[in-house]
Amino acid sequence: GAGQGNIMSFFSKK
Amino acid sequence: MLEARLEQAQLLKKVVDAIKDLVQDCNFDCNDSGIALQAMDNSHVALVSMMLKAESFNPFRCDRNIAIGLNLVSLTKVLRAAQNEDILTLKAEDAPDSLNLTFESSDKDRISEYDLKLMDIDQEHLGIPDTDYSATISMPSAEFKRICTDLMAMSESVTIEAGKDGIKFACNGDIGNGSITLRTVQDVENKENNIEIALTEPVSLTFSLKYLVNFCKAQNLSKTVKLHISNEVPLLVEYAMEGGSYLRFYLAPKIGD
Repeated sequence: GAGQGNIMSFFSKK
Repeated sequence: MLEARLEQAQLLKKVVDAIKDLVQDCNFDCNDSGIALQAMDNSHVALVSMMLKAESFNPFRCDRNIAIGLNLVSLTKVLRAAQNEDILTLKAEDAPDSLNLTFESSDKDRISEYDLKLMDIDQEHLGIPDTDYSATISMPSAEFKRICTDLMAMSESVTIEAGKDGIKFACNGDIGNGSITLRTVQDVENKENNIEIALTEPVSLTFSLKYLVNFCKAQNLSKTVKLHISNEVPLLVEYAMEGGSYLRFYLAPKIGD
């Protein structure tokens, strides 16, 4: 099955 | 200091209700443009971004940056004491250790006052890039909730496919599979019934329904919801409110097979 992505891998830390 | 008065307490009650199961401890970041909140859920799959613009309050005063660190379970306990139609006023000092809330009945025969202890929350802020999404779908928020709830009965994830023929929500579960396809609707009499699909290229992404159903708790905030989708980036689910305020949810897609 598909794995769940992590939001932090899409948006960078400020 | 902060002083922010809402004509109707229900706006804040509904916003907090919509996010309290997703995030628990978070800062209300106040400045002269309004009250903002950005927080991830514990598993870092979803991100909540709230903006209550100064225009949604009357009056709104906040002359410097003030972080109000709140536990949303505690805030909910206090907000439960406010009637939907009460006038709600938030007050805080510049470096506050408490938030003062007053609820005034509309006929002014009762004033309730609460002080809520604040927390020191060291929160990471993420930069959300401006994105030109491949597909933007505007639809009744009740319809979106029904789709998510119906599909969750069959499967833990949904594939959202937007193409020239419409937008398809499809799921595959142990007991079988199901799908709902929506096409453009133009209801001139009741614009909130409209389904609008703006598409620059076809997209197909898979998301966890558990989170989508959670986002739908914001349904009472707005009759319409906007979904913004692009391949390989988080889905944006947006509920717009009066005065330019909004509640946005970002959800990381499922990846690979």
